[in-house]
Amino acid sequence: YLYNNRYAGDQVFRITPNNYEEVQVLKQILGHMKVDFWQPNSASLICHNATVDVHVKHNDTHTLCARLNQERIAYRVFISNLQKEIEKQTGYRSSRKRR
Amino acid sequence: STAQYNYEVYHSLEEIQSWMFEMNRTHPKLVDVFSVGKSYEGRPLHVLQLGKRSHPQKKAVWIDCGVHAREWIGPAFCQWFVKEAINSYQYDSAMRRLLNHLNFYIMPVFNVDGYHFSWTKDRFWRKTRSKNHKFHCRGVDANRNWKVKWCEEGASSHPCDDTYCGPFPESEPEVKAVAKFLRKRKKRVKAYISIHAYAQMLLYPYSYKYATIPNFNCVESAAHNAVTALYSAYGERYRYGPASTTLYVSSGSSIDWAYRNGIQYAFAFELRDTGHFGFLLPESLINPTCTETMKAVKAIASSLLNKC
Repeated sequence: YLYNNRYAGDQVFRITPNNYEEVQVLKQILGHMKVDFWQPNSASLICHNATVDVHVKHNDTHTLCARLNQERIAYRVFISNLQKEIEKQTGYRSSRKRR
Repeated sequence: STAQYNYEVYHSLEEIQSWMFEMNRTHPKLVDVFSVGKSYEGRPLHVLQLGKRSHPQKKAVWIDCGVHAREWIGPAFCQWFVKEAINSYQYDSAMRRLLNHLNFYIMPVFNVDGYHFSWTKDRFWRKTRSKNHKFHCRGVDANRNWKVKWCEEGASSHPCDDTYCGPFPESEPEVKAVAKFLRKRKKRVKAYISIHAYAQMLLYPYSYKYATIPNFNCVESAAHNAVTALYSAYGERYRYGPASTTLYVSSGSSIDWAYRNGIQYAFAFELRDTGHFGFLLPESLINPTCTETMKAVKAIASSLLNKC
């Protein structure tokens, strides 16, 4: 596996805070989790009606789902298994195939 | 050989570096290769000079790719641009005019350490790989490290953050080397283009404030022509405008630095997509993404040869 399969089960969430309150709650939730911001680049840049894409580790996905559901913040999972996407993107190809 | 080089796959740093020397070896009249310095981990920062060798004071366009390590479509585009420019020089009069009147400085991988790390250890690494002896976290955001409104709004002063501005402006050897190169040539370099991903946007100054640049009409027109050209390829829509309003406020960015240093046309592309694959854009989309972006970059370069 690429990267020693370290991304197995990790997911990327797309979260859309609709108003100022949801922005504040979302900053608070994500501020206490170890997530990797894809867009924007940090929690401080989150603003309403702008999508937030975050890479969430596999053992945090349920926690984040529960918190977002509890707060009724709209979200969807746009990459459900990051390791699979990584394998698909480059996969194991011989250098000959690269030429 | 370069004829068999596959431009529709992602290449490792080593492959890209050997490709650069091969392009110079096989196209000596149009391609030159040199280094502007060394990275934090000691890797050479190679740049290609693309253009017909004529008088030394030719206008120039600078294009860098791979400022952020995980944005792999950037280096893929820089290689695609060089290949297309050379292949079309003979039969495309527009490209021939560009290469006869302009030099293109192409830096396929700006953040060489980060890019290598994203291939070997962490696919989603973003920053450089410099070490701050007071903190366990590594790396500076190379697009927050330029000496313009450094480490103000939209950048972080915490070494563990992804938008860390660094201990001081140009602390990153990669940023310092490119800034030094451009500073020396700022009379000749007429456009600065930085390739990022993902959001499908074309951004120009200012990033650090909500304000209109003095040559707004010319830059806005060039941006409009560029995204219109891009759209003509596959119908992909790109938003364009000042980075502060189109994306968000950030300080210490390379386009603001370039603009402040007299480069009248400074753009940052955010290439595909808008959040389906994100940084993991499949190799099957390299061709269309690079083909459309090529049209946009040619439109910007052409606008330099026309008076505005």
